[in-house]
Amino acid sequence: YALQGSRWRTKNLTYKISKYPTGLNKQEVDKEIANAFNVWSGETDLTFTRKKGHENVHIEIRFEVGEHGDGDPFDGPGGTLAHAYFPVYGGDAHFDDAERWTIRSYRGTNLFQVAAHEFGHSLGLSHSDVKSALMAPFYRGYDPHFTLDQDDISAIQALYGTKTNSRRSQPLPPAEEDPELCKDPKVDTMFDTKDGEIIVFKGKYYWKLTDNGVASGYPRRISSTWKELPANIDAAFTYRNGKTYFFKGTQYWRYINTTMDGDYPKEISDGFTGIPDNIDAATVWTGNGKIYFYKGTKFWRFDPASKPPVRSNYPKLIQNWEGIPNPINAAVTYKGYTYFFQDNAYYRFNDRQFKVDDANPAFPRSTAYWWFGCKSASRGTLGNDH
Amino acid sequence: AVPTNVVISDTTAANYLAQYGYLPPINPENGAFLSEEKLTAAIEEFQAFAGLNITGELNDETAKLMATPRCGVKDKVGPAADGRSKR
Repeated sequence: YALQGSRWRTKNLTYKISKYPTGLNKQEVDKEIANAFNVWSGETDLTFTRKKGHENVHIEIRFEVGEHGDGDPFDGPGGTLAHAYFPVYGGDAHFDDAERWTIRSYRGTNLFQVAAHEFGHSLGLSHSDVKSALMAPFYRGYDPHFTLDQDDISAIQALYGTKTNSRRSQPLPPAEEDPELCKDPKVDTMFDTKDGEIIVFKGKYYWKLTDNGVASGYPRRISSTWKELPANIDAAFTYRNGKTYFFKGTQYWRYINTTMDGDYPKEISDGFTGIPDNIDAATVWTGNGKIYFYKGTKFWRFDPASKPPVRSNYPKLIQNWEGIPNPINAAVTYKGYTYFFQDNAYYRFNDRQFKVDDANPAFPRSTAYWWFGCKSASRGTLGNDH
Repeated sequence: AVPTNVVISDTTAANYLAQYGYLPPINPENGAFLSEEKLTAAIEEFQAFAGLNITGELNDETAKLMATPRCGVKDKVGPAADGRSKR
């Protein structure tokens, strides 16, 4: 990231929209502009208060066409979308009203994303050369799962410090439903961190779960937290050495928390001899603390302390795990149980009886309802009508 | 959408690079005297910042990126090229 060199002395800033875009509903614009400021107040103690009329404010926002009084004329559709002043020059933000500003649409130019970028300048941030950063200069199209890159967070916190008046001092907002997970609860993988948090990977995004659903502030980009980890991960687990292993295709990565632990990726055949490539799921089974890999109809047991780590009588058939279907998408340990996930359903395994647990409602249950807090999903057993 | 095959002249490129801080502001009178070396160096700096192959040439990917919608604030901001001064 790059800092221009000036910042506001106060963290409580005011703004007003003196001139609105011609093609959007004013209330909608007010909301999107507030959301754009929230991007920065979410990571610092900055607050942004909207003023109206002729009140003096820190940041004045205007939608203008062509020459608009600052010697930097806009250039019509495309090209320059907007510009902003750094704090030392006043902090104002101007948007080219010749653009087709849109909200939550793949068409036109997304108002929220461009505004959040411009307000970065109004706060003292220059352009970043990290392509995935909000403060990169080029417009990248509408991103329904927009999240700040770590680069942006480091930049704004270098100027205004971390967030201390955080939610921790107030009750956490209720666990939230995530529209994407509620609509399609099939995931790439789930794993528990060494702190016992449950993380869900799907595509290029990840969610942290709470006991009741999805933690607020998610999804985030996998790459913004686990640098150099690709999207569409096959499987992951955290071993009792506190290290988390991620698997994709023929390769695997090892991290301690979110820091890569050595030179990765490596080949699965090197680090997990006897385990195949392109696995479906992996977990440390709560029944014996060994590592289990699942692929198609088969499973392998990997014991780092054994020679060889995978006995010759593996693979065996997943149907040995009575009641567990195959193939599975994910497996995770949570509060002493091992859970298996297939499509929109999940199963809790009873380690002593070595079969799917008896429970009411019986398994399979809806992953969306019980793991992602989707109240609209079925609470009962999936696959039959009661 | 990122425009497809984009042809961009040296002059247009020079104006772009000046607008975003890679070249000193071009004075219409003496704009024509921009040396080849300066232009090449500015293109290299832009390519480095944008994560493109650093060739110093106005190749296709560079031209395409120059045609991509973007923020009007300079990329090179510092005491010299001080971004934007409110008039």
